[in-house]
Amino acid sequence: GPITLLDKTKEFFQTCDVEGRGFITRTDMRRLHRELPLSAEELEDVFDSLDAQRSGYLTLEAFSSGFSQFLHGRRL
Amino acid sequence: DPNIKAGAANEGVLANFFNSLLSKKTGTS
Repeated sequence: GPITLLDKTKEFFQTCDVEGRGFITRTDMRRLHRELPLSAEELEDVFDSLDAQRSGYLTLEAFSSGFSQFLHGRRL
Repeated sequence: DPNIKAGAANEGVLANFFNSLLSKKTGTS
């Protein structure tokens, strides 16, 4: 069937939430340097950008907010 | 204003991140 934006967002979130806890920590994000062409430092910057509230963890909501901002920026 | 500069840098790093996720997942259906 058709892949929705929500499906894609959840898929990406799960890629980051390796342990399936429902949130992403800074450590989870750093670990992604093995899978993505970004350094651990760059991934920490990503985490800080998405964690606008400085809560120390990212929920699906915060993650999807960042993703939609990115898509919006690309379209413009 | 350093905050504005930081915001621009963050956009770049987020774009890099999401582009990487998008290309990683391309063609897996």
